[in-house]
Amino acid sequence: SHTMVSDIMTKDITTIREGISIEDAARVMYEREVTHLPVVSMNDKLVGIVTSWDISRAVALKCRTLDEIMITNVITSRLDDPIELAARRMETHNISALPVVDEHQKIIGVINSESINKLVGSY
Amino acid sequence: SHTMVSDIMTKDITTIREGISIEDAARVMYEREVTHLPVVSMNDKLVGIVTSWDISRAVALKCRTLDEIMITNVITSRLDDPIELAARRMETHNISALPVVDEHQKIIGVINSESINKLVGSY
Ligand SMILES: C[S@@+](CC[C@H](N)C(=O)[O-])C[C@H]1O[C@@H](n2cnc3c(N)ncnc32)[C@H](O)[C@@H]1O
Ligand SMILES: C[S@@+](CC[C@H](N)C(=O)[O-])C[C@H]1O[C@@H](n2cnc3c(N)ncnc32)[C@H](O)[C@@H]1O
Repeated sequence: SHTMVSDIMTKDITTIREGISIEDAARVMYEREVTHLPVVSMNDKLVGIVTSWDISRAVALKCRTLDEIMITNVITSRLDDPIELAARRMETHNISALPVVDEHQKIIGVINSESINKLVGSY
Repeated sequence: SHTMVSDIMTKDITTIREGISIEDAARVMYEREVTHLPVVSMNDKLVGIVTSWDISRAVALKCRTLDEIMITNVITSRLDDPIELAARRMETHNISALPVVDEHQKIIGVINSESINKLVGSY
């Protein structure tokens, strides 16, 4: 297909600020019904990601702060990536969402396995 | 496509017994690196599902027991369902995994949005 990430990514992005508590992150996930939270700095740059799996890991390992569970080496995607590339990148790293960033590391969208799922559901 | 659920589902299923603690469920998710745990009774019948999102919900709402967060009305799939049907079912319910059950409600596999993702990655 010639479908690009920009064609199917969601622009409705829920992010959190670095330094909030694990409980606050869990509350945002619950209220917005999302499983992935990109973490941004004061000037809106992507600095990490926290997922519901990380919250579960915090419960298993009795972690106290977001810093202990936040992943800082974030795998991302670009607007003009073909969706096959995004799908392979998620498969390789066993993850199910990629923040889409511009050349300044600002988040402009999120592509996840659910966006790709929708594509297959409509064949 | 003529691809069926049985062609791409995973048969490596991690389940938990009803009645275990939230911490134990979180520990299984961490050790097996999974986000969905079908819950089974003593005679291996599917009785519910708990996901990492539910563990996160437990943190947000300060839930104490697995019963408070386990979903009992589980959306499932059958072996001979076309994958497009499974994908649409996940999209309709905003979920990302379906236990695959036989006619006795015994779990024989799991299909998730990552299994469908793999398909798209290989085009
Ligand atoms: C390796 S996956 C395993 C569980 C499951 N497959 C999933 O998708 O959540 C879980 C870990 O991946 C990390 N993760 C998720 N999306 C990520 C991304 N775009 N870049 C880097 N790490 C990511 C999470 O922070 C979490 O620590
Ligand atoms: C509605 S989704 C929202 C978050 C996200 N989209 C996800 O897939 O986890 C989260 C809820 O769906 C439930 N759920 C996941 N898979 C399910 C299934 N096969 N049948 C019924 N409920 C399921 C979980 O137990 C959890 O309470």
